[in-house]
Amino acid sequence: MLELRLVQGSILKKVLEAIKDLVNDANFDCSATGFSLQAMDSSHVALVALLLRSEGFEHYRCDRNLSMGMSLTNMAKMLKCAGNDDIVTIKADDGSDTITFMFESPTQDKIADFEMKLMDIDSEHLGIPEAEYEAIVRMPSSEFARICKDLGTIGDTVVISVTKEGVKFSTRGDIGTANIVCRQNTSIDKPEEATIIEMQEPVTLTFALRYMNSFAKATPLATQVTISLSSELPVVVEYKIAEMGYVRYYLAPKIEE
Amino acid sequence: RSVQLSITGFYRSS
Repeated sequence: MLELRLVQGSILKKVLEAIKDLVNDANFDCSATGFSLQAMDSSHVALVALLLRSEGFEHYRCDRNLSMGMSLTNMAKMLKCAGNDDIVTIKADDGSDTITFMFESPTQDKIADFEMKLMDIDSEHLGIPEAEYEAIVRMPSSEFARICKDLGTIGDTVVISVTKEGVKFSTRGDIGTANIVCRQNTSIDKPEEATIIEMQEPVTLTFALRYMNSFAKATPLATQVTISLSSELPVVVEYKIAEMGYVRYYLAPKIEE
Repeated sequence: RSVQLSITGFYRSS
């Protein structure tokens, strides 16, 4: 038996919007730790990892570990039917091939339940070791989204370069080139507007902008985004979900042949 | 010419 009650149901709506374009179908895993997912995009270039910790739910009952295959497109359709202020409860019985989403309005005058069919999904789970990153950039998520969107209109790839001067995002396309430099800005009165760069080594890596723009769909989840870079590793783009966990995206770099 | 690497080249199946 599984029963998870989330008063701030809008978090789940935002999570689905943040991952459904990257991954079509995925297994959600439920354990005492929390509600989680790890899935790769169909071309195995990017990976998304979601964690909603059990402590973040108002009620969390998960009698045994469960893995539930879901179509993210269909799940997003159902969650779109929940109001932004609704309380969302996820329910599943042991051995059932369906999952129920219950939406309660804040005043309890409207209660809806949506039952969705589960599916069998063969998915590969990857072990991601803890790593020391050469550079970690923390910046406003809206600024990062804007940069990826703007550069995406000019080129297909972004070169991210971190030096002690700041972080530079560059692209090149048929019409010309673009460079955007963000310098460290430790805004004390407005921490959500800060740009903080922790650099051990200067690092330069190239990534497909299509994926970065897909990751930026998580912007409504967090005011800040953390970008962790190392020359020999995929980039990690992390959006923390307040009090609950995170959505992390891993993206393999492009290299010059 | 740039080549897109795969995520599975970095992390192992667990």
